[in-house]
Amino acid sequence: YRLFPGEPKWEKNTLTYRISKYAASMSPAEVERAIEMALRAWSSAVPLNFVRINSGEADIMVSFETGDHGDSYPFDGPRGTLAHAFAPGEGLGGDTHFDNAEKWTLGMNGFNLFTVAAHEFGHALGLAHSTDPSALMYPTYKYKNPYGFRLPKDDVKGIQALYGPRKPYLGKPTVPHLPPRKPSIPDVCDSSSSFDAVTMLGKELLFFKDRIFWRRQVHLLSEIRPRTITSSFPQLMSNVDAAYEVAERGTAYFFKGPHYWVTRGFQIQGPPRTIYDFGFPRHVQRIDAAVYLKEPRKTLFFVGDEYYSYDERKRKMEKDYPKSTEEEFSGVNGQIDAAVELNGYIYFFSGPKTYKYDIEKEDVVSVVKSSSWIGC
Amino acid sequence: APTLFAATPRTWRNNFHLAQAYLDKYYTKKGGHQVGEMVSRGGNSMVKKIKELQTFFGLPLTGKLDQSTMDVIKKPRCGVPDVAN
Repeated sequence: YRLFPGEPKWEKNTLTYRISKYAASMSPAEVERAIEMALRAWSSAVPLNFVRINSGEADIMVSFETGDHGDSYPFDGPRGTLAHAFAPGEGLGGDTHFDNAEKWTLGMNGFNLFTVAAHEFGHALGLAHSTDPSALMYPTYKYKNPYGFRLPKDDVKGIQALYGPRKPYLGKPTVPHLPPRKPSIPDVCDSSSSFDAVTMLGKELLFFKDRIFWRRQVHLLSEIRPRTITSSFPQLMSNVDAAYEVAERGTAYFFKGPHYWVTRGFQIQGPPRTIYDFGFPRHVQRIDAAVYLKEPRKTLFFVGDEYYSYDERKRKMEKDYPKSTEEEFSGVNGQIDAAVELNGYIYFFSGPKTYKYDIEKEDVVSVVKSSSWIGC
Repeated sequence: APTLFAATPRTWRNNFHLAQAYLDKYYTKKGGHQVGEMVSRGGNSMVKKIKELQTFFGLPLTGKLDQSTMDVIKKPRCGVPDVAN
């Protein structure tokens, strides 16, 4: 990270901000939300608080400007320079300007306002550009998903060099110890890990974890009971790596290591087969996740940080794969543990988080706790 | 001066002007309210500024507007200079 020479910083810990001119390409509410989330990215790391005012002079004046807007740093139209901000100080200090000629968005179809605003507020708080490509304060644009965003380490070090760390809140004593939760679902609710595999099977959703699996109706959270895998799939035993169903065929596929089983409902059809039937290269020894997409009738297989696409109609692996998962599904962070398609969304399970990915918008639209799917 | 980069004349000219504007904006000291620049002694020839840019982005230090340098120059970015004073 780098600080501005002279290390200008704010000498107070509550800063006001005001959005004096809004973007042409987003609603005011969307702009306010993105700006608020961008400021919160910093206040989560240092003891600074941000208060929005709607009139008068704020410490951080935020505005969307076009071309020459009077601060001797004119904007240049679409692309190129996206925004700039001034180091802490009186008057222009801290002010943050966005080029109104850009297409600003909350998602990825344009420049993500949260991403750019979080970067610019780093300047407004006293950070210059970082040479660390993974840092938020790196000069060039790289989309960051606002949902589940965590300030990169380099930026935390930089901002805490100026303002120190945010102390954990030690206010009033913690709430009296709650009676231990009745162990509804033994250990998965508490664990931060994800599921091994998730698939539809007929009208039910199945979640696999170690030796256990859960069955539930898609729209009903009631009647979720854990049961052992061997009770329904004796051959699978435990630790299913991946699973998917081709509903129109009434067939499901369960993967463990280099083998897979075909089932019709809960009936296993014959002995295990090798995954190389699908056309995987020999160096692939196991699958992390699999999801069948109804529309193109293709199955995506996730292996490490890459994925393959298998054409179920032609029954062969598509060319030009594997591809980088992050590039195609950016916004979905971490390795994919399991995936399932429901009603036009792909749900990616990665560690304790589930990313709801809108296939049409090609964007993550929400992030929930994985364990909430089984009633935690 | 060594050729700044190998390219067709038209691309050469476009890239040169693009690069000149970029270096002027992000690697040159300006007057007015300092949004952030570093003071560099004795003025900067273009080659020297290109090397500053290549150092910042961890590119090979050629002093030329080679492909990887032009790729960086063409990326959308923040308007705050990389060398701040």
